Amino acid sequence: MDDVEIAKRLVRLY
Amino acid sequence: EADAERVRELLSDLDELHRRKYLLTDISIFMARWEEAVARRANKVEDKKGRFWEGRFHCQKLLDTASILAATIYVELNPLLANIVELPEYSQYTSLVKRLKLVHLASGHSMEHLMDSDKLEEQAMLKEDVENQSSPKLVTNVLVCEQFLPFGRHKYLKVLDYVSRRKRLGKSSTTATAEKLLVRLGVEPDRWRKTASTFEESYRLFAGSPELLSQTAVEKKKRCLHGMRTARYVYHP
Repeated sequence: MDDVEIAKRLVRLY
Repeated sequence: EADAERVRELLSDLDELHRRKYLLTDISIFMARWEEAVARRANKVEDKKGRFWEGRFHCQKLLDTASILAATIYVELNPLLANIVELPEYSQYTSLVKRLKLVHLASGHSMEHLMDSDKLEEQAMLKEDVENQSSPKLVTNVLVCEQFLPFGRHKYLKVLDYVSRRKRLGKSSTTATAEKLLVRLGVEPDRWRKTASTFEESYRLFAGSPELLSQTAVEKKKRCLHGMRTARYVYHP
């Protein structure tokens, strides 16, 4: 998983 | 969709991004964040404001074995009582299915056999020692949290069966086993059984025997605790 996808998921979670 | 600006913000500091990702490898932190996110969305959907959890979740302290057992069975039977499943063993998200798998693996027999046969229980109990040496990996998390009750999973399943379908069981051996165990725990089986299906209403913040509730009330400097009436009704004097 690339950083962009990780960032998206983190934003959705927080 | 994730807010684009916040995504950009996170991507501008990759160390922070990876730190946050790493934090989530801790299961406790992950669950806390995840539940918080779910609760926030649920609050939004139901148009609730104010306190974060808004009474949707609360703690109940379980003071003795009989109350731990009642609360556990209440949770396991929740999908059944809510008419989501036809049989408790069909529940997807309770530990019951995993417990049954363990029994299944230990005895080499199917669930139907377990529920109806006494001989099998004895066989399975004999095999429990063997099983301890080679625990099935499939269900390890249940193995870890199983020891919170001072009796084996076979007795636990009998009590669960007793609560979920007492009428159909009549005066069977399951009833006898369950009742004997419950008496040993200091409760009147039939009365206790009802609290196992209405646990949240039966007790509020604390659950246990009248003595333990009184003790807790003194500690908390309260005159009386909600649930005392239930406790007096359920527990043997």
